[in-house]
Amino acid sequence: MLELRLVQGSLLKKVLDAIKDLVTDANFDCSESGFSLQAMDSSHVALVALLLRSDGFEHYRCDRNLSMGMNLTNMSKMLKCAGNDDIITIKADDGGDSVTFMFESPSQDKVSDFEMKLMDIDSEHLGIPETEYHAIVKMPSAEFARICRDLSTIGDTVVISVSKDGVKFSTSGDIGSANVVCRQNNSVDNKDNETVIEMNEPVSLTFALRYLNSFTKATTLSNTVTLSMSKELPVVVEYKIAEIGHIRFYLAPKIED
Amino acid sequence: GKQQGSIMSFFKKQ
Repeated sequence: MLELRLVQGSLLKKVLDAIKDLVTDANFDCSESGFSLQAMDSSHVALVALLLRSDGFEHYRCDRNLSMGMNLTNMSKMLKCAGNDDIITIKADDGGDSVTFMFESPSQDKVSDFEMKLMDIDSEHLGIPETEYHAIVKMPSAEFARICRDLSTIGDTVVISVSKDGVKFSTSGDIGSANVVCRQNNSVDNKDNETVIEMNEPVSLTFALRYLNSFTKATTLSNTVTLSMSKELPVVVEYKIAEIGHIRFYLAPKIED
Repeated sequence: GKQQGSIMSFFKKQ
């Protein structure tokens, strides 16, 4: 028996919006520690890892570990039927073939339940090694989204370079080229507006912009984003989910033959 | 030119 009550139901709606275009089907894993998902996009270039910790739920009951295969397009259709202020409860029976999403309006005067069929998904769970990153950049998520969107009108790939001067995003295409440099700044008024660069050594990596643009659909989840990079390793693009967890996107770099 | 690698070449199956 599984019963997870999330008061801020809009978070789950936003999570689905953030990943449904990248991943079609995925297993949601439920354990004592939380509600999680790990899935790759269909071309196996990117991986998304979601964690909603159990202590972030108002009520969290998970009698035994459960993996529920869901079509994210269908799940998103159902969650779209929840109001933004609704409390969402996810319910499932052990060994059942469906999951129920219950939506309660804040004043409790409207209660809906939507039952969705589960599916069997053969997914490979990948082990993500602990890594010391050469550079970690924390910046406003809207700024990162703006840069990815702007540069994708010029080129298909972006070179992200971190040096002591700042973080540089560069692209080029048929019509020309573009560079955007963000320097470290300290905002006294608002930590969310800060760009903070922690660098052990300079790093420069090339990525396909269309994946980064897809990741920025998570911008509504957090005011800041963190980019963690090491030479010739996937970048981690992380959005914290207020008080409850995170969504991390891993993207394989483009590497010289 | 640069080639797109697979994420599976970095993270191993569990």
